This record gives sequence, C-alpha cells and structure tokens, in this order.
Amino acid sequence: NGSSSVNWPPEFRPGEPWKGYPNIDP
Amino acid sequence: QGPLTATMLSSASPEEQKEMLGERLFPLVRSIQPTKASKITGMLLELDNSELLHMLESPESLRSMVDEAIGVLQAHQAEE
Repeated sequence: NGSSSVNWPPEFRPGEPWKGYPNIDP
Repeated sequence: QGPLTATMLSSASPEEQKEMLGERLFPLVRSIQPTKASKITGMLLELDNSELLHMLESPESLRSMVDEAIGVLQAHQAEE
C-alpha cells in the first residue's frame, strides 16, 4: 500500500546494532 | 556461551534484548534458509521475546516460524 512497505522487513545483520522498527515517517 | 535466558534479557534495554535474540537466532535461521536469513531474522524479531526464547530452545517451533515467515515475505514481495 504505502511506499514505506518497500523497506519491510528490516534486515538483521549480526555484529551490527539492531535498529528495529523505527516509525517510518518521512 | 550458555543459553540465553529471560533473566539475562531483563538486564538489557529493549533494543539490546532484540539484538541479543537476533544474534542467537540468525545462525539458526541461516541454517534453515541461507539466502534470506537477514530478512527472516528481522521479521522474527517482531515477535514477543518470550516466543523468541522458546524458538531458540525448540528447533521445530523455529522451523515452522521460519517457514511461515518465508511465506509472508514471498507474498509481500509479490505485491511489489
């Protein structure tokens, strides 16, 4: 639906800080 | 490196808790689904921590959740 869905799901990369699910709201 | 416990998680911030769970989940997910492990792990981290802890101890639960996540991911990608 919204363009924000393109960024879903966020990727987990081992060794990097997990940014989680920020409210995507440009 | 012993098993991750709820007690260990409780001493960390919410972001750190997900990170700790992700570090444990990722290699297991990768062994099931090597190509999409990053995205699938990211999806699984949306679940409750208690559920994630259970999955770490139960390979059958993990596998069924990974299968489900792959289906959701494919449906999502098909929409785009």
